[in-house]
Amino acid sequence: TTRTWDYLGLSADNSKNLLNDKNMGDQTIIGVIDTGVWPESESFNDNGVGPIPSHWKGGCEPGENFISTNCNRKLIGAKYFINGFLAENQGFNTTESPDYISARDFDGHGTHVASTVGGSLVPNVSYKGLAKGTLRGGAPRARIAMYKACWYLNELDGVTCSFSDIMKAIDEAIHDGVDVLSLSLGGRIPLNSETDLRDGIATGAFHAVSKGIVVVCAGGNAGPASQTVVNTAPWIVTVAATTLDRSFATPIILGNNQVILGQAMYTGPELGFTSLVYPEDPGNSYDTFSGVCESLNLNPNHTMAGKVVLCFTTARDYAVVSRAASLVKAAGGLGLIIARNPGYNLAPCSDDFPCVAIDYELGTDILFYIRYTGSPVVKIQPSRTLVGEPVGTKVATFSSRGPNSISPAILKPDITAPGVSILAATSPNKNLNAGGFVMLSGTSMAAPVISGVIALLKSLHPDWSPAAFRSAIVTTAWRTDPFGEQIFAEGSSQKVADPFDYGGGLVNPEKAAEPGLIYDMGPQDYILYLCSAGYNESSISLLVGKVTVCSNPKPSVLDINLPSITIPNLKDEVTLTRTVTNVGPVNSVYKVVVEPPLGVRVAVTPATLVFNSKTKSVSFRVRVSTKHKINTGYLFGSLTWTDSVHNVVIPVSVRTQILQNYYDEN
Amino acid sequence: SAKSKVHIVYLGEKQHDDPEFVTESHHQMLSSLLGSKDDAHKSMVYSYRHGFSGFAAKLTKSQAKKIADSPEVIHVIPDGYYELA
Repeated sequence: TTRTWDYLGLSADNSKNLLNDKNMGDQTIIGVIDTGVWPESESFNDNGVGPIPSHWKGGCEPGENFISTNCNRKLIGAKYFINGFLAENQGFNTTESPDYISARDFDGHGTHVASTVGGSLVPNVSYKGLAKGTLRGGAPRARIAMYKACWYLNELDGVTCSFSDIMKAIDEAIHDGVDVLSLSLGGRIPLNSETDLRDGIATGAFHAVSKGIVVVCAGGNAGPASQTVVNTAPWIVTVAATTLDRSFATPIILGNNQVILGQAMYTGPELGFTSLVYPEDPGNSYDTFSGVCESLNLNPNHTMAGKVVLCFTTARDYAVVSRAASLVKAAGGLGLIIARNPGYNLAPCSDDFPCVAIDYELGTDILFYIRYTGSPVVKIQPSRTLVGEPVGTKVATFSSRGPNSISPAILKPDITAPGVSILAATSPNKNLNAGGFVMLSGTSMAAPVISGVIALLKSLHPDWSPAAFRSAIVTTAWRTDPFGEQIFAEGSSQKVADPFDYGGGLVNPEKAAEPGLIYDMGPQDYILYLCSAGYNESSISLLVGKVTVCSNPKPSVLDINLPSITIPNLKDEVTLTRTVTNVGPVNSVYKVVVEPPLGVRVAVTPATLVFNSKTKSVSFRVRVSTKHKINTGYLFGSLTWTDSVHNVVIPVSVRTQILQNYYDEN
Repeated sequence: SAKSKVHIVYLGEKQHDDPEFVTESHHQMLSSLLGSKDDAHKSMVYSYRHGFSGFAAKLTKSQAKKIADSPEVIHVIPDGYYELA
């Protein structure tokens, strides 16, 4: 977070921005359901934070290494939920577990999320000199309530969160009076329906949203494959992850003086010119050789001892880098250069071992240098932080992609925010932490950015519905980076990002503060959605707590008042409706501007919307027809209402399906 | 098959504003299923009573099936897991 907020235009130095206008989110309470919190972190100091908001009804629950005075005016709530986990894992030994049976965070993930969403200002934070700056949350004076429902398990060397504990955490958060609920958790595809308790987050979130609480969830880390996004219920704000305009350039200097800038978090001393090897059979050996990063252990140690090793991998996960570095180090090697496709999950190798990532093209350059040079050598310099231009913004490879596999007409993810190499507070138990701060990547890191922005917006618009906040951030989002350059999306080849990568785009907090128009929704709209999705009336009635009768014929899912239009199966022509509510100047006139998807006709009536003191909301119809004669993929456009001050943009995504319900693999 | 596992019994929107009353209704429902207040108390893991109504309890498969057939129950599912993102 030492770069996130400046990048998004919420610099603390600018006295006139949303951040400072709304006293940094003071009086807003953000609930976080996660692995707990490290309360002593500087991120949770309450300097300059006012009294606890009067609507707070929660508390600070004591437990192992956690006393009620660990809370303060910043961290106002801390509770833990382990009964479900314990009841199902009776062999779990709470005394032997390294995790704390309290809201105290062992893993560090929850602390990272909490400090990103609403941490106080902490100047001069860095990871061993990298990413230096002032660390802070999106709403630095908002209050944080931690609900710990995720537990570290030795056997997994990871964290697990049971549905029953999460549902209790949501239940308590609703009671305690949180304004925003941030969940950096998720399941996996196939998704469960929204009325099926197997999606406990969707069920709990429904009740939270019905009570005016904005629920923000991570969209998942199963990208770049399509249809992998999770937490897709239309009442949830689902978040994708991008990079920042920041990288950790690491000079690799070859013996022929060619300089290649790789990526690493190498903070050790410069490695002077050292022999460079790509492990391969020299043609006269009975030994086995492998230049594949995962198989470096097949190489005789003497091949790598005292050298920098080049290897290639098709894997994108950091574990491969870490394992390969360990193998090289164990063989007496001095450094590692990994050629791979970008995975956007850079991390330092342990013990400051130099390990640098490059792409296949640069990897092949180095390979040819090795093959065609008598004594190849290389120098590796420490990583440097590169900020701003020319570093472009990318949707991270890992960020889960739409379309939504339950209801493709409901665009997911909704929005994107930085979630790659984010430096924030953590537990001192966390591997690779530096002074209680660590760099992490994931949609887990992007979701609290959106929660923090919504906390600021909530201070400005306390009466808005959760859907209004979603609309405001989606319709005003950047579809370029903040400098006007295109956002790319990593996949099997890099492409220009589209709504299935980033929803409305990259969150633009300043613009979201005054969106002009909003696509509002309330519980009745969610009922319409449930009816349109075919859920039976008795389930819907019990979910919403009142007798519900769906109209006959059923409402169309295309008419759900989302700030997006997604038509997954257009055959001839379809007409849909949206309603916009004026939240700008009372007397306003908006005109429509349509950028239709290629080969698709989009007609909007009326083409002008007039608002005054009597007319706050106006509906319009959108007629969409296709010129295509074949089943196409999704094509993208946009629909904008503009009064020349506000541009209220929604993404339009259309797939022509002449043959319906057809799986194409010809 | 007689092994108890945590199940979530979801009842939808709460029908009463007093959380104590909501929890009491959960205990009653569980008591009628299990035959005693004591067994209900031992089985109960959580009562969801503020934002919505439901409970988590240790139930056998057959008990879970039986309670799922109650008209006021929307869903009964065995507990599951989420992961961090």
